Amino acid sequence: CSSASCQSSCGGGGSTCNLRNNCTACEPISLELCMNLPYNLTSYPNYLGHQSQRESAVSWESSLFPALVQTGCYQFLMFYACTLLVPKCDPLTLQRVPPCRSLCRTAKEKCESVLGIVGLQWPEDSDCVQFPEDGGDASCLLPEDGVDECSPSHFKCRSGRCVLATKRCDGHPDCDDRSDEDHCGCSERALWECPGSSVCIQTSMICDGFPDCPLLVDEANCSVCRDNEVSCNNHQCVHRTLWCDGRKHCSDSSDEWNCVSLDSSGLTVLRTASEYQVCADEWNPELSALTCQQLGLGVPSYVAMVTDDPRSPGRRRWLHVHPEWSQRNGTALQGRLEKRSHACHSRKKVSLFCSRDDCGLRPAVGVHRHRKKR
Amino acid sequence: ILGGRVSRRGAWPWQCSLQSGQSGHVCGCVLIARRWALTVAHCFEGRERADLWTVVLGLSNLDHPGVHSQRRGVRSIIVHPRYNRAVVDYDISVVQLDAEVEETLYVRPVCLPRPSQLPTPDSYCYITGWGHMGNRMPFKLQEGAVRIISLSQCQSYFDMKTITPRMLCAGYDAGTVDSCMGDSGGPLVCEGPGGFWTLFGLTSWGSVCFSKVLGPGVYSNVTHFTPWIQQQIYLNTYLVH
Repeated sequence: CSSASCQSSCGGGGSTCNLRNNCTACEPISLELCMNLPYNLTSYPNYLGHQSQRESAVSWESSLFPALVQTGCYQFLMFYACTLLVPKCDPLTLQRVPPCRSLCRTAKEKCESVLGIVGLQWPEDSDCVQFPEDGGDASCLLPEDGVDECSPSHFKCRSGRCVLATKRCDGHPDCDDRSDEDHCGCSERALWECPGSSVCIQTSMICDGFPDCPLLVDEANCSVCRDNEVSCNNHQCVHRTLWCDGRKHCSDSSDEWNCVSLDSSGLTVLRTASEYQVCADEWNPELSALTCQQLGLGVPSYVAMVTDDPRSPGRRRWLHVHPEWSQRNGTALQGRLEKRSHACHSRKKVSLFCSRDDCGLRPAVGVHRHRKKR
Repeated sequence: ILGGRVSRRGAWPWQCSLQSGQSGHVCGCVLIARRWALTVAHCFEGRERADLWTVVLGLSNLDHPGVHSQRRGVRSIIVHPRYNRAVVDYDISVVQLDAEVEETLYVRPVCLPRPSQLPTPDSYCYITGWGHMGNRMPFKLQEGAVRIISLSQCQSYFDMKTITPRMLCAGYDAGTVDSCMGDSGGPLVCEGPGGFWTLFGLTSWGSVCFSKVLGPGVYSNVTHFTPWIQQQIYLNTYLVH
């Protein structure tokens, strides 16, 4: 049969199936737009020529009517639209129950002109003559008390107006009383609320490697790595010994991020995810320049070999300049150092300060500035 | 640049022109290191391949590049992974040149802001570019002074858009000085102590600027992206293999 709503008697593909009017049966309403009607069975084809609820769901009328409802042109417009989209099906007679002609006429009189303003036509399939007069022999539908003016796809303003649910908490007031922007928590906007704060983020941002919540909670507990592994920024797990070895192992290369740091206590390099000092033996100016450049801090402005204070807390770990450091071109500093032992012959560590190389200067402007005698 | 003026040769040595094939100048860009420039992500829409692009520096007159200009190919384009074209958020790209530039009087990098360094609201900074109002493109590099506007005040100009922390606003209520098409990707720079200029914004979007201009321009907030920028340079310099 042409529509999926045929009875099993038609299921066999018998000749009666070719006659559409034999394929009558009621089916539950599944079109979200019309899930709050005073009836819950429908049958197809409907009064707009759609053959199934699936076709109705993607029809232009199913986006036209909800938008038109926002204008408030007629209180029962949504009810009328649903009697066309998903006509009532009488479970006894298996017949469709149409809207009354007066309902059709009222909706058209009140709302057709609004469509005209935006250059749209009233749906031509819905000619009111086809519907019975109310009070006549044929039963027809009129809105009863309590019929909801808004559909489940709408948000009902405090004032009673209906606006599309997508406009709820979208940051722009659409209700005449702005009530669509009241009490806008994260869930109203289909967002995820950061624990401990009112910050809302898209669910796709959770565990995506970019911290969005205060306290970075959206990137916490995103991976379960073994004891001898470390979690990459994208929550992959990489063996601890590969961390900051100068070669990428995480697919986002985060195992080689922030391996080198400078602070008042000097140069610190991460290796196997632990902090090391750099032994000053064999250190040289090229490595100082590489360090500042790698950190994007410009050029070395001060380099010192500082005697390590044995009283300072924490266990001493030393990295040494790799004998082949100069052959490792294109490698970051951490790839040019090596673990040799926990001793450093001179017991001196590298301390380094960088200064932004001469960026942001405009020497040519000075050129024009020299004084010209008048 | 609306309401701007012709800039002197060498006044903005970090300004570059991002050019593609027959189109010639498409967007502005900013030199931040000998081999690295910044621009905005939306300039590459539909033209993501690096070999389609050329970067020209040391330009004053688009039509007559002159002896001070330097032309480089593009080795790679790194668009921010979170770039959102619908709302023009995370609108930034790092551009790796195919060879280092030679630093001269007319070609020099600008400073990147330090972490959390922001321009002072209501302070005056400069925007530059070869943008236009939909009519004739100026050949000479234009410059204009704009005032930094707070995000909350900026949001009031754009009720249909969200101004995010990745954005920076500058300009005037009446839009008297503003950036326009073709300026995208160009710099918003502010002068700091000692005459050092720092890059705080990249021209990104705004209200229509070819008719009556209303409201300020919106720039990508470079401070927000400095760690990401440094990371991309580091990864593409030291971890290529």
